[in-house]
Order: sequence, then structure tokens, then C-alpha cells
Amino acid sequence: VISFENVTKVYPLPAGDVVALAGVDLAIEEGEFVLIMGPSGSGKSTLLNIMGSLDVPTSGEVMIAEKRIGGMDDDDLTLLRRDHIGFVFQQFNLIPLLSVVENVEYPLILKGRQNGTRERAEEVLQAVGIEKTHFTHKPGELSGGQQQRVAIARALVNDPAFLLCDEPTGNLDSKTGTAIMTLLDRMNREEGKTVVMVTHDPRMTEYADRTIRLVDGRVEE
Amino acid sequence: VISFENVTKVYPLPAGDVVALAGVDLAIEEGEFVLIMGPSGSGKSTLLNIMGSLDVPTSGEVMIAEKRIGGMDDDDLTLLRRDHIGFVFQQFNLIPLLSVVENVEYPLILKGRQNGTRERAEEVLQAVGIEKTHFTHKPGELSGGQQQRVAIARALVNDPAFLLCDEPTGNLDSKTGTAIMTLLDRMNREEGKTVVMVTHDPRMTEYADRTIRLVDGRVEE
Ligand SMILES: Nc1ncnc2c1ncn2[C@@H]1O[C@H](COP(=O)(O)OP(=O)(O)OP(=O)(O)O)[C@@H](O)[C@H]1O
Ligand SMILES: Nc1ncnc2c1ncn2[C@@H]1O[C@H](COP(=O)(O)OP(=O)(O)OP(=O)(O)O)[C@@H](O)[C@H]1O
Ligand SMILES: [Mg+2]
Ligand SMILES: [Mg+2]
Repeated sequence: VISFENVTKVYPLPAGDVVALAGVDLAIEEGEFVLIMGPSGSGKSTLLNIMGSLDVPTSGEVMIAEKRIGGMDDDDLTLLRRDHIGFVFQQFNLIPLLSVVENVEYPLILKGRQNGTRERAEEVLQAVGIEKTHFTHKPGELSGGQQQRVAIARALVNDPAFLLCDEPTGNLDSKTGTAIMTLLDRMNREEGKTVVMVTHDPRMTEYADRTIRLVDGRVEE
Repeated sequence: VISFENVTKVYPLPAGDVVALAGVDLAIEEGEFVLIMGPSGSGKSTLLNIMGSLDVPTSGEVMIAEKRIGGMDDDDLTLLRRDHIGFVFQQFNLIPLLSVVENVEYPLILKGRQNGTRERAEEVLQAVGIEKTHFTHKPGELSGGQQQRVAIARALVNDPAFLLCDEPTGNLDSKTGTAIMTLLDRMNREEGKTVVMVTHDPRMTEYADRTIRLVDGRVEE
């Protein structure tokens, strides 16, 4: 349900082009839980961003749920993201001026939901272990791990078919990290969601069906 | 050389005060390598920020290198930080408009150095494994792990007596993380620097002299 065919991504910079992805081929089946691993700078976030239609490849073909990413305009890309993909960013990307619960409500509001947005947001926040006492905090009034979990809640709130997670447990202690993985594992096994996760933690392999390894912008054989 | 006596930190918020540290006592000897561990939200970053004179306690006494933190004005706090403490932030805090090498040069310039700033910055960047080809990149043109290592380089560039690191390897793959830890370990063992590191990774205990564990804002006995 996700495929990359000979995908290359080049960042053009004055000092010289950076080839972040070099002819990547991959295929992910519906309902799979796949890890992406590799050294720092090997292209993992770049790959996930293209997969999540946040960026487009320089060349090559990307298909998400039967749709070619390269052939879509910005409005169509936005709808695909909004309706089908939950994304957990490496740097969280929470909105500083919104409270915790408003950050998580936001995707619901974007999708046009008019009722029960507050309740749904609170439900998902509790599922990721954020206490009610923190719901009115701004992101700057949270710990690193708390911010990370709010970002995860925001990715889950629209009940997306695809979950793309860029190092979702990097700032979490072991117990909290395990709680998050258990949640994602259940969503994969019981609800059939497709999960693609970038991680540096080899302990995560026990949750996944398989691991794709990137090195210097290429899938390692 | 670092001591906390009955240190409390309260964040006053409209919804209710948050007690991030509750009567913390600790002492760190010169030349020690100490880990701070604990669950998400337990007060680790708060403790490290106070230790690094980036914040002051609500109550209690903090001494860094014979100086009371609570009794200092902002100018004195800034000088203590600038001259003695290297800090690696959990969220990196790189300056978006400066290039990699300018970010690392910046503490040297703040300290009044006039010659050799570029060379020193490049030396330290290479020590943390950032390649020359990335020196002109802006932080937004780097991977997460590359940003983290630039932040580490910036903390090291003034050759500080104290290194305070808030999860310095969270975004790094195992090999890169080990390279960073080897560097910090050498600075501790061979140059006598005092290192205090927050981490979630139990593998880090092999580098440290001891571990302080925080739970709900208190040092666990
Ligand atoms: N600026 C702030 N304003 C209000 N509350 C804050 C602020 N910073 C932190 N807190 C709260 O204080 C508590 C301790 O936060 P701290 O960042 O020290 O935790 P931490 O141990 O570093 O957690 P993590 O492992 O998730 O980074 C948390 O409950 C957090 O929500
Ligand atoms: N916006 C950008 N502009 C220019 N170069 C970029 C940009 N983003 C990433 N790069 C470069 O592309 C390469 C791949 O970056 P990417 O963020 O995909 O790596 P990563 O595997 O996620 O690394 P990490 O594990 O450190 O997060 C790196 O060399 C990086 O410096
Ligand atoms: Mg990345
Ligand atoms: Mg923290």
C-alpha cells in the first residue's frame, strides 16, 4: 500500500547538492509494522517525510494508498495527510501558542469535526499517559518526554490508517517508551493500522514485522 | 564542587503550581562523571537547568564552583555560564539563522576571543563527527542527529570545566552515540572535567562514576 520506485531526493545548496536518498525501492503492505533504521544522516527522516507527503521526491515514483505522490498538487497532498496519515515528527512540531489539549484537538478541527473534539482529544492524551493536570500547559511548560507524547496523541487523534513515527520514543524513559510501543502495537495488531517507525533502539525490533536499513541514502540489501 | 541543599522548584501556572523539584539534596565532586536518570517529567531537565545557572530555584541553596547561584544577578550568572559551563540542551537550541560553524563559533566570540575562532570551531565539529561538507548548512538543513552533535560541539568549544548534558545521545544511532560518549569519557578521565548527564539509556552507566535517580522531583534513596 506504500511503494517507492527508484526514489531520489536531492537538497540543492550553494555549497553543493546533498543526496539524501539515492534510488530507493521499497514496498510496505497494508497492516505491516516496519522499522526504518540506520546511521545519523542516512536519510531516514527524508524518507519518512516523503512517505507522509510532507515533501516530494526529486525523482522516482511514490504511491500511497493507490495515489501517486509526485502527481498531486498541494491541496490534494494536504487532504491525503489530513485524512489518512498520522505523523509523529522527530522535533515534535507542537504549536507553541496552543495548549496541550488544543494542539491535539487541532487535527480534528482541520478535518471539520464540530462535536466532541475536546472529549476525543482528552481521551487520546490519557491513552498516551498525559495527566489532566497538564492539559492546559503550553508546550514550553512541558518536559521533553511530555511534549513527545503530546505529539504522539496528535498523530493518533484522527484515527489514521497510516502511522509514520520519526523516533517516537527517543525522549522517553524505558517504562514510558514501552507503554507507547504497546499502544502502537495494539493499533497495528487489533486495528490493522500500517505503522512505519524510524528508531535507533534495537529493542523495538520485537514489535515490528521487519526492518529496512538505510545507509547513505540507500536501502541496504 | 556542585551542591544542592533542599532545592525546590515550583512553576506557578494558572491551573495550579507544578512542583518540579521537591527538597533536592545532592553533591558532585570535581572530576566526577554522574548520570541523572528518572521517568519522564521527574524533574531532570529542571535540575540540570538550575545546575547550569539557566534558572534559579524557588527555594534552597545551590553552589557551583564556590558561588551561590541564588545570590547572583543575571550578569554574574551569564559570566559563570559563559566561562565555566558547557551545556547541551535537550532541544538543541541552535540559532536557526547561523550556519553550523557560526553556531559553534558563537560562544568563542561571546567570550571575547578574536583569533582562531573559525579554526577552533572546525576542530571541535570534526571531533564530534560533523563533516566539512555540512559546515555551511543552517540547522534546518541538518538531520536530527547532526543537529545534536553540533549542539555538543558548541558546548565543548570554550573548553569548560563543567559539562552538563541533557540527553546528548537521544537522537543518535548506536555507533555515533558511542563515539560521543568516548569523547566525553576522555574529557572526564584525561582532562578532569566534571560531567553531569541526563539520559534514559542504561548503557550509559558504564561510563559514569555513579547515578542519581529522580522520581517526582525527589532524589531517590
Ligand atoms: N516551564 C515550565 N512551566 C511549567 N511547568 C514545567 C515547565 N518545565 C517543566 N515543567 C513541568 O515540571 C515537571 C518536570 O519537568 P522536567 O522538564 O524537569 O522533566 P524531565 O525529567 O526532564 O522529563 P523528560 O524526561 O520528559 O524530559 C513536569 O511535570 C513538567 O510538566
Ligand atoms: N532541509 C535540508 N536541506 C539540506 N540538507 C538536508 C536537509 N534535511 C536533511 N538534509 C541532509 O540530508 C541528509 C539526510 O538527512 P535526514 O534528516 O534524512 O537523516 P536521518 O537519517 O533522519 O538522520 P538522524 O538519525 O540524525 O535524524 C543529511 O546529510 C542531512 O544533512
Ligand atoms: Mg532523522
Ligand atoms: Mg527533560
